[in-house]
Amino acid sequence: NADIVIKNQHLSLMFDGNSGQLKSMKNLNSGASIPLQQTFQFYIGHPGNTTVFEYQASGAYVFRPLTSAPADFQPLLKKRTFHVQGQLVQEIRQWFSPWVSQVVRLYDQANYAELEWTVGPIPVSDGLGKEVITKYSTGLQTNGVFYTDANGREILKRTRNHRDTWKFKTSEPIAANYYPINSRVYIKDSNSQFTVMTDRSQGGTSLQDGNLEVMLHRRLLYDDNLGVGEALNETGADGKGLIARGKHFLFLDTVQNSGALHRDMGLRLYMAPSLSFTNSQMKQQEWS
Amino acid sequence: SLNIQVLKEAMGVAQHHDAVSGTEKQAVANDYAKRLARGTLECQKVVNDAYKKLFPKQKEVPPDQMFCSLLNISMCQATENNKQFTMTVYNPIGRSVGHWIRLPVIGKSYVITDPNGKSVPSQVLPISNETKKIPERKGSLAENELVFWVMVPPLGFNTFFIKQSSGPSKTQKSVVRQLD
Repeated sequence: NADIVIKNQHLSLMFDGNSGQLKSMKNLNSGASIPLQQTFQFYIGHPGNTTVFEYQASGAYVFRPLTSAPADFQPLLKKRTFHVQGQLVQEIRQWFSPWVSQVVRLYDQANYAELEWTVGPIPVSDGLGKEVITKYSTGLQTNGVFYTDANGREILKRTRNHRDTWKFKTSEPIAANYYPINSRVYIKDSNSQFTVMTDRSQGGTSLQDGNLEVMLHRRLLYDDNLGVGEALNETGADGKGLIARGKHFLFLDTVQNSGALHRDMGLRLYMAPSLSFTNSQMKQQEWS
Repeated sequence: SLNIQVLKEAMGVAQHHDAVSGTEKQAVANDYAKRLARGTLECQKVVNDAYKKLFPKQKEVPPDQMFCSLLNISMCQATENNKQFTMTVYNPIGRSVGHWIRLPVIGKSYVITDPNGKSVPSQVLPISNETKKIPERKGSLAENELVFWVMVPPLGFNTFFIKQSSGPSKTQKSVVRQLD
């Protein structure tokens, strides 16, 4: 039950030996280090209600959670956490629910940690639509401020419960603080910056200081009455609902170093090399 | 350019905000996906033709390039069904980049040779049960993933020669430990 550490030349990640969950992250070059917990939770999508003016369900156009806090998954009776070791890549394979799993990967020489999340199919037999998030808790003193990008170019400063151009007042404390994350979101204090890069545009926020949450997958049962005319409920190849899989890339470094890190990674991620194969039996010598 | 036009038009149609934000009806979403997939296939034909011009002349007719769009769920017929195959990596950025390759394979040991004849170290990892359960993977034979690092020149490509091996190779087997 001792804690598990996977590390390479640049990063070290510690996992709890009992739960298999992330515990801390450290940059071995700059010394930046944070406690880092990660959880998966879900909001129940609002079904809408009967008064004409407030008939607003959560759906394709609108994110409207029924409750003010996300729900936790049922604790797993039997966990399945694996530690895969090797010189080129090390993995911690985590299992959070029968339909939520993740692989944390650390490649040799990489200055980022790759988290491949797999969510779904989201069960809705209980008649409740669900919107699944992952939450990173870092302990950084962020004073309600976080940063998201606009199409990978302009970085926008976001402040919790605040708008620059009007006096903020809302009846939706969760949704009102959600912003688009086109490719990256980060939080920082005076020393360190924690950056999450995504492989697709997602939504996210920072509802507590030091926390970042990113929405991964949604399955809702009611039309939000704003034009689509149907619920956000794709049934997928086998009719049981969609399985979504994607990646987050985590960086931790000083504030000074972080800009270059995620800009360089942005190029390498979004203009990644393309692969093609042939069944040619030609040998390299012949080829050259 | 006729081939590329198919993808151009699909991208044109997908400028509609509901394609970008996902607020279209399901049938429309399926249609966007079909147009984009068809456009992608047409572009792959162009890539295939380009490589035939760029690759060295071969005795027999050069084989067609095969593309794998389900590598994210560890599925690729080209690497699962062939014990020997070539992989060409194209880099669209104006500087050389390194990239981690993960290929679904059925074997446990492979000899990978880079364009300069050097042997590339690799590691095999077992494909997880969570991945195997994904319905879109029906029919996949792969049990392992072959992971290795490649370098590709700016706005250029490199070809790697990959062959399953029963003898000594630079493939390292992963050590898998269950924690709980």
